Amino acid sequence: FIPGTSTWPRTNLTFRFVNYTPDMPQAQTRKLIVDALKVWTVSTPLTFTEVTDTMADIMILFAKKYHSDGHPFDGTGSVLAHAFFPGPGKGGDAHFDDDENWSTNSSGGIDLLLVAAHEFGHALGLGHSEKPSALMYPWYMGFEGEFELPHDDWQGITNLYGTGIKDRTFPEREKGKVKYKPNVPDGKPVYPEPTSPTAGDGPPDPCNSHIDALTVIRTEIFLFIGKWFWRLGPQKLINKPVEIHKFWYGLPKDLERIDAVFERPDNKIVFFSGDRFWVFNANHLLSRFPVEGRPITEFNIPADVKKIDAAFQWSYNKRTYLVSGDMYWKMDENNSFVEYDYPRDMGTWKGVPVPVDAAFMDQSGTTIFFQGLDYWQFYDMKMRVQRGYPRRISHYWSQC
Amino acid sequence: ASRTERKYRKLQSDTVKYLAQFGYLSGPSQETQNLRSKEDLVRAIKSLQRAGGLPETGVPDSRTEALMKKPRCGNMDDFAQTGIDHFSRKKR
Repeated sequence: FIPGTSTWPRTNLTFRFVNYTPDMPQAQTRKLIVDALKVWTVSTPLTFTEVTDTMADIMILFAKKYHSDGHPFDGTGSVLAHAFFPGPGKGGDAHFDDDENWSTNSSGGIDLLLVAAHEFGHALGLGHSEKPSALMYPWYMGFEGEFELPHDDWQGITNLYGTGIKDRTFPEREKGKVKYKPNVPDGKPVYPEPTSPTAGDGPPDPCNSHIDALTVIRTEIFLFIGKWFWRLGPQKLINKPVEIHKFWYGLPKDLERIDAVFERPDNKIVFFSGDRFWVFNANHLLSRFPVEGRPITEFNIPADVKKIDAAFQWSYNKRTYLVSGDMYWKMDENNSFVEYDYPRDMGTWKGVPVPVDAAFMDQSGTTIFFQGLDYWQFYDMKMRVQRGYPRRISHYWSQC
Repeated sequence: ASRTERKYRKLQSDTVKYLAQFGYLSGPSQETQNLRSKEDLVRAIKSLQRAGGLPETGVPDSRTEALMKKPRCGNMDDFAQTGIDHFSRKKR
C-alpha cells in the first residue's frame, strides 16, 4: 500500500450525496455507497455519517466530462472515477463518471460498489497499490461473490488510522504549500474577493497591494492593481501610476480591475476581466472589437468559469497558460483556442498556491506566481516552486 | 507515412499522454508531453508495464496498448515515481 499526501485529523467522517446516477434507483445507489464506505470500517476506528444540509467531508458526485474541477471525465470506458485526498474544500470528495454504465455487479456493467470502495480509499488517504489483488490497484478488476477488504488495503488503512487512534488536528499549513479553498452549499468553490481599491480611491501602494495582473510588454513590466497600472523597466523601478482607461483606449471606463493580461507573439495584447476579454494593438482596442469585450467561452473555456486569475507564457515551451481557481488551460500555438484535453489541475505546478492572483514570465524568462503579498519563483525543470519561496512582493520591486 | 507507421506514431503519442496523465513522467514533460530523453520514456513505459503485470519491454507494444484501454481510476499512480527511483537505483 502507498499512503497519499494527507489523512483526516479525526475518524468520525461525514458524507453527502450531491446527486445520483440515472443507471439505477436512488435507493440502490445509496445502499451501494453505504456498503462501499462500510468496507473501510471493518477493524478500523472509522465511522461515516450521512448529512443532507451541510457540507460533508466526502461529497459524492456523478458527472460527465467537464465538471468544474481540473479532471474532466473522458466518456465511456478508460477513466471511471476519481477522488481527492483528505483536506478541506474538495478534499475527500469522490466523483464518478456518469458516462459509465453503473451496475450492482461486475457482470452487468461497472460495479459501483467496487469503484466507490476504491475511491473512498483515496478519500481516506490511500494512494494506488501495485498489487493486483488490492482494492487500491488502479485498474478495474471486477469481482464475484461477497467483497471483503484485501489484506494489503487493511494494512494501509490501519497504518493511517490505527485501531483506536485519538483525534488529531491538522497542522498549520506551511506558507507556500497549496491552500485549499472553502466550499459553498451548492458544491462549487468560492474565492476571496480581491482587495484592490474601488472607484474613487487614489492609487494604492504597489509594494503592499495584491496584484491583479502583470505581464511584460516589449521589455517593460506592466503591473495592474485596481483601476491603476504601473510601468517598470528592466531595473524594476516603479514609475508613477496611470489610470487604466486613460492609456488603454477602448476599455470600458467603469472596469474595476484587470484580472489577467498577456502579450501575444504578434504583439497584440489580451486583457481579461470577469468573463470577458479584449484584444489591443499597442494601446488601442482592435478596430471593430466590441467595447464590452468578447466572452472567454470563445477560447472554449467552460461557461461556468467567471474569471481568469492569471495568464502567462511559460518559458519552457513558449505556450500561453490561463489559470482559474485550481484549474489551468494551455492555449494552442495561435492563442486562439485552449487545447482539447484541458482544464487540468493546478497541482501539476507543485507548490503554487491557488487561487493565484497573477503570474508572468519576467524578462529573464523565469515564471513567477503571485498570491496576496507573496510571490513564488518556479523551477521549470523540476516542475515545482524554487526553494526559499514565498518571498514578499516588496522584495521583488527595486524601490520598496 | 504508411498506415502502420501512422498507427505506431499515434500509439507512441497516446502512450506519452497516458504516462503523463497517470504520473509516470515527472518534470516538465508531465505538462509538455515532450520527453527529455528516450531513456526516460523507456523507464516510464517499463514502470507502467510492471504495474500492469506485463513483460517489461520498454516499448508501447500491443499488450501495453490493451492495458491503456482498460477501465481504471483517474487518480495518478502514486507508486510510479517510486518505481522509477527503484529502477534507477538498481541499475546503478
